[in-house]
Amino acid sequence: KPKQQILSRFFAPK
Amino acid sequence: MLELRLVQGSLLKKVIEAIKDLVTDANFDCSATGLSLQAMDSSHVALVALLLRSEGFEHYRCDRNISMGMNLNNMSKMLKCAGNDDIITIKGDDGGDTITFMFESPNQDKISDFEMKLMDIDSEHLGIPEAEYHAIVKMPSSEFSRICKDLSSIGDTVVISVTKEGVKFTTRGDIGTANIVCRQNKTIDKPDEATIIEMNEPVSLTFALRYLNSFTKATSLSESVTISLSSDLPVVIEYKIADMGYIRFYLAPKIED
Repeated sequence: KPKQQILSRFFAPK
Repeated sequence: MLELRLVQGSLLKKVIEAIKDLVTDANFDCSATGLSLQAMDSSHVALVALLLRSEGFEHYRCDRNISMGMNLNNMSKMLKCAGNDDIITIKGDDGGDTITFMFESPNQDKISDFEMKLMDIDSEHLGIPEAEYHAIVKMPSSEFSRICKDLSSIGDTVVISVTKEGVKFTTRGDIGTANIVCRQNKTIDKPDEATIIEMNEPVSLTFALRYLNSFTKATSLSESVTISLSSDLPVVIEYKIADMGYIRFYLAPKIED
């Protein structure tokens, strides 16, 4: 089953 | 002092209905630019970014930048008390712990105000860099909504692939598989009904249909939706809000283990 990634993997906190 | 008068009050009602199931609490940031919001769902998989530009309001006064924490369910309860044709004015004081929604009927014979408690919300803002997307698909929002709904009765995830042939939505479940291909279609008179595919490179990504179906609650805000895809980036699903701004949903892709 494909694994769900989370947004912090792509975008850094401001 | 904050005073924002929105003649087309139904827009605000629709915006809140579109995001309240994804996000429970959110800070509304008010500045000279407009009213904006950025919030993630509780699992940090999806993000909503909203902008309602100041020019879209009939009257817009925001003396200093303020951030107002609101529970979207409570906000929805209050905005449901506004008629679809009502003018909505949002009023607040700097440092106040409440906000007032005023509803005026179109012929001014009914005026209501609802005061809502604000809340302190620790929210993390993410920096979203401008990106070059491998493919951008613009299609009727109702068509996208229909596809997400139909496919979610068969599978939990959808593979969205863009090639020269068009955009393909694929799902797989216990009962079988489904493929829906939408080809570019510019030949019709109504631009809102067109499907336009701009592709720099073929791209194929997997997403949870549960989230996409949640995003389609924004369908009534815009006749068309734009889907921006790049490999190894969250997809951006954008609904433009006429003359005012946009609501954008970002969703992190799934990857094979």
